[in-house]
Order: sequence, then C-alpha cells, then structure tokens
Amino acid sequence: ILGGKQANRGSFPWQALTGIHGRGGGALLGDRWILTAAHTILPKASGGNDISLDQLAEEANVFLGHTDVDELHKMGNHPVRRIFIHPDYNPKDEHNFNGDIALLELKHPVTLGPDVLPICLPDTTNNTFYMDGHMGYVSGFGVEKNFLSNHLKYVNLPAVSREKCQSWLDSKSRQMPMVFSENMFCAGFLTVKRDTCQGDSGSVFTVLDSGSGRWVATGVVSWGIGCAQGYGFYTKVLNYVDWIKGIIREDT
Amino acid sequence: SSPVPGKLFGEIRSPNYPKPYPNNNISSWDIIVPKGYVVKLTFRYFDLEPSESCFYDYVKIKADKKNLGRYCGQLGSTTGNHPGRKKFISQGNRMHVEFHSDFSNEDNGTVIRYRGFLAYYQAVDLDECDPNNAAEDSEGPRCQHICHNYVGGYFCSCRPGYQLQSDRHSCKVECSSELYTEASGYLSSPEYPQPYPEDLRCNYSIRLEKGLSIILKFLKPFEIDDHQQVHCPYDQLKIQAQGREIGEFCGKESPGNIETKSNEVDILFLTDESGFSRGWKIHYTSEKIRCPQPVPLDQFTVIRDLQPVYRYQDYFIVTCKTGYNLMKGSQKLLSFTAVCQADGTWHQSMPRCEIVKCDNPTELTNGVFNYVNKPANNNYQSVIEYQCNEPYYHIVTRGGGGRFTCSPEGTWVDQAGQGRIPACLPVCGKPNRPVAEIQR
Repeated sequence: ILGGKQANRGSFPWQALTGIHGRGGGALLGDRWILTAAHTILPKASGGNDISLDQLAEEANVFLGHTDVDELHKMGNHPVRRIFIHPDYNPKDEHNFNGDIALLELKHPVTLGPDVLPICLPDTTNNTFYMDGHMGYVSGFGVEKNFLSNHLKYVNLPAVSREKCQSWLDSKSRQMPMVFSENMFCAGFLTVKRDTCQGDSGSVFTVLDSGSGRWVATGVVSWGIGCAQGYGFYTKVLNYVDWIKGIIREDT
Repeated sequence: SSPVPGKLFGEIRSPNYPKPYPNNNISSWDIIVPKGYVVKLTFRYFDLEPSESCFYDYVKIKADKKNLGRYCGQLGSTTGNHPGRKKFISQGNRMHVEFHSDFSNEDNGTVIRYRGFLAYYQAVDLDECDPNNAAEDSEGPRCQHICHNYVGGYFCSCRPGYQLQSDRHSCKVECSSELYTEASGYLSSPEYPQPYPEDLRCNYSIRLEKGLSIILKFLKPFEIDDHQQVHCPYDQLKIQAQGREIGEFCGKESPGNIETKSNEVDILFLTDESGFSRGWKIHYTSEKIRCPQPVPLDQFTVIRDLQPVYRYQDYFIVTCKTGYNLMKGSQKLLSFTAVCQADGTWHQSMPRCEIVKCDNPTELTNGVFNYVNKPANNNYQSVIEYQCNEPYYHIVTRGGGGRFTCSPEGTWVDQAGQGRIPACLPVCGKPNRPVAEIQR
C-alpha cells in the first residue's frame, strides 16, 4: 500500500495474507472461503500450467487474524482444500486480467472473532459503489516504498468512472496495451501517491454500505501500471457475485 | 329214621299207610329243604290212636330245636290232639317228624286198627328280611342297612356312601375318594346332621376348571369332637387347597366362609373310634379367581379402564402420562399388558413410569445452548435456548425459533416440532473497529 496508513486490529478483520507464488492478499467470505485474485494463484506468464490446482492448494498458505505478518505466521497456516479460478481468467494473456478472481476453500472453518470476520458481497442490484468518486478502502500487506510491509496497511481511494479509466489507459497503451474489460473498475489518483502495489493483489477494495452499515467488497486488487503512477485496476466483484455464490452454495 | 333229601316238596307216611300201622313202631323223618327255604308241613290224613296227652301213639314234630307239638287221635275225637289242617312251618330249613306206636290198639278188648297219617311238606321261601324271621343265632338283623329277599335267599345292600363289607352284612362308610366336579354343591360328614360314624378316613376332593376359586360355606350345625386344651386331638376336618394347608377344624365354632383361591380343594375328615358329634356340612360355590387389584407404582402410571375387580383371564393395560416411559428394570417397554392367571396372580409385575430423558443437546458450532428451566437437566419438557456467538455470528433457525424443548419422544424439538438445530452463520462486514477518518 502506498500512501496509506497502518491498520488497527479489528479494522479489516477479513484481510487474509496468502503465500502461493509470493505474497498476496485475500478476503474472508463466510467462515471458510477466501476471495482473492486469480493471478496470485496462476501468475501471468509463469508457466504454472504444469502445476495442478490440487497441488497448488496443498502448497498454498493462508493466514488470518492479525495485522502483523510475524504474528500471523505465528498464529498458523489455514490449509486450503480446493481452489476455484474463474474460467474467464487466462494466465497466458499477460495484458488481459479479465476474470482475475478466485476462491480458496479452507479445509477447516475459522472461528470468527474481533480479528477474523468476513466481508460482505455487494448487492447485485446496487451499482452505486462504482460511481466516480465513491470512496473505498483497500488494505494489504503489499509493497510500500519498495519494501514488503510487515504490517497491514490501508488506503482510501475513490472509484473512477469508466471513461476516465479508459482515457488514462489509452494514454498508456503504447507503453502497456492492457485490456480494460467490463469486469474491472479503476480507482485511485493520477497525481496523489496513494495506491495499492505488488503484494496487495487479491486483497479487496471495500466500501461502507451506509444503508446496512456493513462493509462490502466491491473489488479485488488486480493490476496497475506501476504503483501510485496512475489508477489501479480492480476486478469488479459485482459481476462475479453469482459465480461466487454458485460455488459457495453448491459446496455448502 | 329216614332223612328226606333236600327236595322242594314231598310226602311222608306212617308205616304201612294206608293200611294200619304196626304196633311198637318208632319211625322218624328229617325233612331238609334247601337253605333259604323253610319247611311247611300239613297233614292230609291223620288217624292215630287217641289218648290223653297222646300217651300211647303219637306224632311229634320238631323244628329249630323247638317242639312243635305231639299229635294223635282222629278227626273229631274228643281225646287226643288231632292236628287238623294246621300248618307246621319251620324257621330253618329242617323239620323232624317222629312217629311212635305202643304195643296195642284196643278199646275195651276190641282191636281197633288206625291207618296212620299222610303228611305233605313243601319248601317255602323264607323272607330273611322280615325281622320276625331273624336267625336264631344272630343278635341283630341280617343286613345292617337294607335287606333284599329273593326266593331261596337274600342279600344286603348299603345306603349311598356306604360300602357292603366282606361279611356281606355290614356297611361301612366309603368316603375315601369322593370327587366333586360340579361348579357348586353340598358335601357333608356321613349321617349329617346325625352323629358321624367312627373310624372315618374320608377324603372329599373338589376339582373344578382352572381359573375358578372354590368358596366353602359351612352350614350349621357344625360339631366335631374336640378338646379344650389340645387342638383337635380326636377328630379332624382338614382342608387343603392345591397342597396348601388352609386349616384344621374341630369344635362347635363354624369356620364360616373360606375363599380358597384355588380350583382344587381336598377335605379330609378323620374320626376316632368314639364320639357323638353331629358333623359338618359345606355348601361350596365357585367363582372366577380374583387377581390383586393393580396399583400404580408412581403417579405417572395410567391403568387404562381400571376395573373394580379383576378375575381370571381379565387383563389391564398400563400406559404412562405424556413424557414418561414404561420401564421394567432398565428395559424400556413399548407397551404393557398384564393378564390375570389361573392361580390368581398377574402374569407380569407392574412396570414403572420414568420421565423421558433427552440426550445431551447437540452442540451448536459457534454458539452455545443454555437451559431455560432450573434445575438444568435433560428431562421431558426441559427447555434450552441456542445462541450464537454474537456479534460475529447470527442465528438462523429452521422456522421454529431457537428454543428447543425435550419432547415426549426424547428428542429436542423447536416450536415447529423440528429437531434440526439452528445454524450460526458468519456476520459479514461488521468490523469491531472500522476505519474512521477523523481528520478532515
């Protein structure tokens, strides 16, 4: 997290620290599901096709319940039973992060408490969270000033309209021809140095639903061109609620 | 003398009859008829020298060691003793006739010829049963009870309950194996209400159908020889029911009514050689045997359609009040029926009702249950309430709320009667310390 603040315990109790191909983030759904980005499991151009999801699940590490990485490690790993990657995600296409969403099923449900709580999924009839300027918070254990953070950080960022995102991205297309699909949204600033960064992938962009008083995951940290050098791009959770619920319900 | 063989009839004649009998002649006849007959003798013709007291010629008749007369003379003569048409009847089966003639038959120097006699005898049946015909050597009647005469003899019989003894004369009470099988009846000591005989060994057995109980009712008078200090030393009336001793009675106090509770009763009446008591009489009846009135062991036992009296083959059904289980020992019963047996006992003992106990409530993941009732237990109607670990979980019930009651079936059910416990679902998006921006 760049330009953010140190999170207090209990502020982002859904925050998971993952270790699959490196540091990543995730958010607790219910008591045994972790919402994360697909590319933390199958990184782009990594040649990871050789490894099965079962094997990855076996090797995946998930930590919950603290804001301090060392403490998290001390608290122990939550083993993963299965991994679900959205079928639209293509790890071979380096410029297209469409479908960058995945679910990790923990082998054992976690006991909820002040430091471990799930995040809510958005109501599919409500698109207001993605309107331009709608502020949200992203937390993560990712890079801060070129160092991986040892403490959970968070930053609040405004959602940005699709037009602004696309316009800015177009300006970068010669440098980086990235795909901005309907299943993404962007947030952040062009000039203010507040952004998510490497290691934050899989963490969620959350907004407070003032109607219900609940925090809702609207995005999953996905990609960006550099860090704090423009908008960051997030997987639009709203478009995947049915997929998520389908898996969770079917499994439950 | 000339014995007359045992014919049924015949005649005897004086010597030379119908010619005059000789002088100085003594002839005799022993008329013998078969036993059971007497001899009846009549003279068809009689003509003997008449004399005072039949001093000269005569016929003498004897029977049964008695002299039946000395006869002489002619029909119509003033002296002598003409038998006329007299019938001479012996008491036994023998008769002795003697004829005597002296040295002459003269009357004033004139010889008179007398023709003698012709007698006819026949065997006449003796009515031995007539008390007047008692045998000379016997002290009493020929039969102790009943005498039956027939031609040529007699036989004895006894009144009911008595048996003719080997002497064919005396009767003795036969009461060693009296059997009564009717549902009711009377039985009594021999000769009741007259004094009972001596040396009795009477055994009266009442045998009725299984399941019937014999009731003995002693009638008055009741009188059995006794002793003031010693219990029934002389005569005893013993009553047993299926081998079980009910009592030994004597004296003048009636045992009253005895409910034997048995379908087999034996009454033994023993007497000694003396006494003058009038005995006893029993009217026995029977009824289906009773079983004890069933009594619940606890207040939760319900006896269905309780009857005032239970008899053989009756039955009762036991249930428990709602929330209680029928128990026999440690075994749980699905139902219970007890049948009154022929011996007046129930074929199985009363069960008890034990309160239904539910198993320990199912633990609720991420939640707890608490007992609403005090003291906390798992008995029928106990109530527990499930709660989730708030605020991190919220309870989701199956429509019947979070309160569960221990049901009569021993399961915990909610208000909708369902047994599935609630679930504690995670509460999402409610951090304890949400980020708050104070600085504006």
